[in-house]
Amino acid sequence: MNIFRLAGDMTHLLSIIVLLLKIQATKSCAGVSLKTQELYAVVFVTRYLDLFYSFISLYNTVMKIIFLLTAFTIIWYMRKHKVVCQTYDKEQDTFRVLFLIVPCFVLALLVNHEMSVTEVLWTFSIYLEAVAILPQLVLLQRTKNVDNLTGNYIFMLGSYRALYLVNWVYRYFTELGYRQWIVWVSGTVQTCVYLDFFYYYVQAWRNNERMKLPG
Amino acid sequence: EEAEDEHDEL
Repeated sequence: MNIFRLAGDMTHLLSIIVLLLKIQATKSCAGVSLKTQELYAVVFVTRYLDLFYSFISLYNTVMKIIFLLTAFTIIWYMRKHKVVCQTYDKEQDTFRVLFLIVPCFVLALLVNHEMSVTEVLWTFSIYLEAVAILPQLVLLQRTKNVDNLTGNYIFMLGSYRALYLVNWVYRYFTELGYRQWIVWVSGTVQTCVYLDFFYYYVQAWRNNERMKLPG
Repeated sequence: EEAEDEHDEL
């Protein structure tokens, strides 16, 4: 594992911690999309099925379990916590997730490495992760004002993806015969999804202003 | 081995 990959994973972990702390400390999930959080739970469950049949490293196993547990903890807060669930913008968070899930699943059936249940589900999780942030970005666009923590959460999620891109470039030049097209193409799409957000985030940061999205 | 490589990433 190279430094870019580790930095990417740590940024991913930090983004989740920031979101959990925001929810716990402010007892509010205003501006957070439950649809996106549920999509991430689907992504982790379908991708980490290999926890049951293969062992890669202790690091790998522990991180997978952390991602699964934190995803369900966030969902629990947003759905079940007495105070937090009342702050959820249900009326604004209306993205039709089936428009993401169905095409990703069909694509996973058509383009994969192996026609087995676990491999198709793993491929599905790669495709779905690429677009899972969309309900969150749409919610942000609707509510316009972005609070600092939600902004930082999304910025870190985007940074994690950018670091993974660098990790792949590094691996390409250091590992003989290393290539993984499905992951590369999806990962590039996923990183591009954040470009617009990055632009406004950096602009707000440079002007020392609160982040706002155009209407 | 390719598949194993891919599954190593989170």
